[in-house]
Amino acid sequence: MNIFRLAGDLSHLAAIIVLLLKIWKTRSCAGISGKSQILFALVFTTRYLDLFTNFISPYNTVMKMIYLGCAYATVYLIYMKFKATYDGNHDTFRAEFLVVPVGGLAFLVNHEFSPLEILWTFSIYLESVAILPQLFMISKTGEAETITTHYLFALGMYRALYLINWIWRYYFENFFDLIAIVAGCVQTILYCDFFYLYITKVLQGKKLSLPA
Amino acid sequence: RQLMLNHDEL
Repeated sequence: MNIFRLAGDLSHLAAIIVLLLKIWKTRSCAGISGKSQILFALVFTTRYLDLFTNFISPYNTVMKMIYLGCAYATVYLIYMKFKATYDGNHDTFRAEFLVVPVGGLAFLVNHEFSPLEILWTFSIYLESVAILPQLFMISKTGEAETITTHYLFALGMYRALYLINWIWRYYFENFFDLIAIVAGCVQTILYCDFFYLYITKVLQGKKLSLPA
Repeated sequence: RQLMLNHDEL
């Protein structure tokens, strides 16, 4: 474990908690893409199948359970408890256009052709594009609540910090996972546009609104 | 190589 990976995990945890609290406190999921949240729940489910069979550390197990629990709780709040506030008209990104190609790629490009490893690879590829429905929704509505932009910033920073973690592990642990690195680069690049808006607008106290 | 498949990251 290094400081960059820990910072990344804490940033990821913060994002997940901020989103869950936002929906719970405001009793509304307006502006939140339910499709992205379903994709994240799928990412954690396919990545953490070895939760009970492959013990890494108490930290690893606890964090995986928190991620899984929060992901499903968020999906539940969006599609059941606060369904009336779900903005389905703007959450129209065709998620199947992500899941199918990612599924095919996971079969073709992986470290080992075994069920667990293919599902892990699927989760890595899917995570890199899972935020697209959310970013697409914001571009359609033309704006985002400030709390939602903080959620997205923390979520985007988590994988950016992981990129630094992989550089660190390459030099100090001789660890190198090309699949995770390439997917992590794609994932972080998708946030660049948002990062620019977040830093130039939200951090200046303005509301994030896109030129519609 | 085994390290690689023993994914220790979240």
